Amino acid sequence: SAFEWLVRRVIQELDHGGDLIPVTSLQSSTGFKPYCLLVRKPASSWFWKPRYKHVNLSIKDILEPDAPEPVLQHGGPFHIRDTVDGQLRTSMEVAATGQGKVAGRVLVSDSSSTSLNVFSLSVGPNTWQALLQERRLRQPEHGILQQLRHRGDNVYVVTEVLQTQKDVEVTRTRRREGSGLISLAGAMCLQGTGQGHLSQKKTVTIPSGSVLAFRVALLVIHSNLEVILFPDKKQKTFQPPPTGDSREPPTDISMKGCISNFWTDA
Amino acid sequence: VPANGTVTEDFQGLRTEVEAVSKELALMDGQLCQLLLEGLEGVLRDQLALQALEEALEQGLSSEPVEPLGGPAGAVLECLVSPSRMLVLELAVPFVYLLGALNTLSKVQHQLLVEAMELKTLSRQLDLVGSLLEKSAPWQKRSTVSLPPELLKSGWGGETPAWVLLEECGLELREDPPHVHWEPQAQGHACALYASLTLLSDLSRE
Repeated sequence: SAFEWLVRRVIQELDHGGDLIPVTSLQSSTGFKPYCLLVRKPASSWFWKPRYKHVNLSIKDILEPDAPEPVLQHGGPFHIRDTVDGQLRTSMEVAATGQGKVAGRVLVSDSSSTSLNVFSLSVGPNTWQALLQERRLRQPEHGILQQLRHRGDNVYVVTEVLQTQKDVEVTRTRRREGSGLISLAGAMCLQGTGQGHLSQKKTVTIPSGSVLAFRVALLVIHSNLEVILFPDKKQKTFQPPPTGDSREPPTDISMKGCISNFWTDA
Repeated sequence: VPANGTVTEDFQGLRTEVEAVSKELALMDGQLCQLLLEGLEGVLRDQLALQALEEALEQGLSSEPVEPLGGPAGAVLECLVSPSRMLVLELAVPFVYLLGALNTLSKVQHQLLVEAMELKTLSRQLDLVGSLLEKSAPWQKRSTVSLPPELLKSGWGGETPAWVLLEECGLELREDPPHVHWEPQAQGHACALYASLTLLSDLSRE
């Protein structure tokens, strides 16, 4: 889809480490804001990646609401220019413009060049520390969290997002002859180049503030709440009930933590 | 996963993985395959049904009784549960794999798969995608892959199903001469497309 194309292009330019997770549909984009909670659908194969699904819950919903709202750090905006030459996109340029400067969508040099601005929002390490020290887990536990605990699902929290700064119009054109082509708000201009015959055009407007990609951290909910930015494979959100113990798991989180520690020590 | 537990991240590894699942489907009764296929056509037309079916199967895999579902998802699910409403794992596990692959693909690709099922052209698309994956090794590097003309007899261009199926994976395509610009980011989608085409064509006994 045009949205996925845009996401791929942005990630290609801004994420060389490969740890940004692309949002796959515009419809689900709002569920990946900072602090939103996610579960990860395990991939059934070695060859495609696991998918993240939002659970309509933010970390603020599971913490006691008696502290100031945590702030987010802004990064960028990153200016991405997509130059289209005839039928083929030939280059993209990225430049970070001054922080806080609103550049918006600009038609750059000629009729076949377009651009967009994206910026990042992230939760700083110090914010996490303060948030988890000052605010305690809400009791009783939120119903959705109880369900996830019952299923043994790991829960992740969105720590950073890349989002659009202004509305972006993405137009997809297909030629009766020649290659398929997608461009940023450039289709009308391309018609003027006189190359090929356009037979189909689809345009989607991606609103400002749409999340294109995100990073996550693992939540660990034992005796207290922890946010693990670099989890290892053994770390789980919820402690599994001790083997051989058929009793119902305790609902009180601190009690569960004690029991877990007891079994670990033993 | 093959019996020796090792999978290499290349076309051979993918084929081994998919064949392991395919062997399970081959044991299914032909009539059951037909029922599953008909249900899947309905599920692929309805994204919510696809999600509901995947959720139900996940619930069943954690050894819980499975709640009945309505619509096409329900028709598929009923083929995979015992009278006590527990999943029959031999049937459900390959199906979970297939749903995982299908869920990696886009809505447009789902529509094209349904058309290919109806027109019995799954194996033709499979040959093309398989050829591309084999030639684009190593997948971690960008490359340009020429497509063999014998695999493009049913047409190649911006509006043909083969073109759109590959383009939706995030690949850039060219018409003349026919070739594909391989992008490492497209690997997951392309592999999921290969797995979907293989297992659907197995189910339809093409």
